[in-house]
Amino acid sequence: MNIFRLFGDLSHLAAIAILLLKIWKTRSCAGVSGKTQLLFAVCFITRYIDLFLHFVSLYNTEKVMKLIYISASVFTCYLIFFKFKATYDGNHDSMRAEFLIVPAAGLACLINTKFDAIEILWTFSIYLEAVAILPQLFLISKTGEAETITSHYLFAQGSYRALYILNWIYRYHYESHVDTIAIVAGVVQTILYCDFFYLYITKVVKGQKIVLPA
Amino acid sequence: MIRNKQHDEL
Repeated sequence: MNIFRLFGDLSHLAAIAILLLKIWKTRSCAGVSGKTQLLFAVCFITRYIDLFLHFVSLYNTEKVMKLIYISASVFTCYLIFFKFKATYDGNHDSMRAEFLIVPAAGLACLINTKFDAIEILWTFSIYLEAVAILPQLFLISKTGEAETITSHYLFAQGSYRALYILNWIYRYHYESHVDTIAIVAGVVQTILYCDFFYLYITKVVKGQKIVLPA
Repeated sequence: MIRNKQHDEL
């Protein structure tokens, strides 16, 4: 474990907590893409499937973190699609999730480190995570604005994988550990946030709201 | 089912 990975996981936890707080406090999921949250839930379940296959004692933080990720993302989906369904902006959350799931699944069958069920699921989860934020970015481009709290969520969510890139550089240099699939997907994932990062740093940090040119 | 030790990250 290195500082980059630690802060990456903390940033990820922060993103999940910020979104939950936003929805719970405002009792509304306006401006939040339900599809992105569904895709993240699928990512966690397919990536941590080993938790279900053979029960492991919760002695170490890694197992606990995985359970937190899975339960928090499922709970977020529950809030969006059930509890606060009336505030879900389905009209603007219109990116076809199938266009992300099918290519990720196909690619996972073609490019993977080992052709076995667990490995294919893990690879699918990595590829899907790289593009899972697209419906959320698409929704913001459709509505033309993002609530400040949602911008903080996106900044924490984008920073998590950016910090993981630093973690991979660190591990390559000090542990000569390389996980090519995770690295390539992580770079793609972080690149997708670039224009948002620019808007966040030039606007939100100065207290302005993100409003996209219509 | 041996978990792939290669993926030791979240």
